[in-house]
Amino acid sequence: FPVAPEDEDEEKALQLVESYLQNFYDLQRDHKHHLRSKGGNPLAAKLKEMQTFFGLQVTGKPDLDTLEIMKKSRCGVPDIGQ
Amino acid sequence: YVFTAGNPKWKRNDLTYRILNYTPKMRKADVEAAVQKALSVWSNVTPLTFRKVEDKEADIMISFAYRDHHDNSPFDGPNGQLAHAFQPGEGIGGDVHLDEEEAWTKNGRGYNLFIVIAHELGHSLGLSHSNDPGALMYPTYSYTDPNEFLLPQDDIDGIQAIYGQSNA
Repeated sequence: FPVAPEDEDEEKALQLVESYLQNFYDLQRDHKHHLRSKGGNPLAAKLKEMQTFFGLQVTGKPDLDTLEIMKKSRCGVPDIGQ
Repeated sequence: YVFTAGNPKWKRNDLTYRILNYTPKMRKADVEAAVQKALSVWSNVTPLTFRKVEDKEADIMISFAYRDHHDNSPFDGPNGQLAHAFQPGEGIGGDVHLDEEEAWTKNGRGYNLFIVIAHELGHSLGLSHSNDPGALMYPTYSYTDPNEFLLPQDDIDGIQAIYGQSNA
């Protein structure tokens, strides 16, 4: 069956969030592995770091305000962990 | 303002720069003017001076590049990542890379080259990203008319904390 549009949007949003946090907040590319083996959610933790940096509401979730910032054009230098 | 981890800084105040190549989207003279104006943003408030060199290694090498340009940080095409720069140091240290696939301009359309280079030079001199939304070193792009641009106090405080105030 064709993917429902909402699922497609969600998939795109997740890809945006993951690549943004990998590029600028040092999210490890194998963070999913961490999810299964050690518990905790590295992606949510990094998302909180990003939301704190930009003065957004710290939810650990990719809410609309967070996605808006992630879509902005920007400098390629990471915000943390240089 | 935030210093780059490890507080790297140039050990000399008299730095050199070189423009390795030019975007075809702007006149060469306009690229040069944007670079000079961006450098003066920082030299106006510190003892730093910048001298242009034509054909040898400079402290700050400025170039336009496509996608993978062999520094482990590939560009991503139009929009998204506009440019990046490296902290003070030998070799690639201090260098500024600009994504050639961006719509570079000298005005408010596309991405203003002066604003982006001025930001990247902050990295070249040892500053990291500031979380002050009004700072030049804030990570996301926002346009200011170059003729009205004044370096924000957060950035002045940061760069003077590294190099001191201007001798002028």
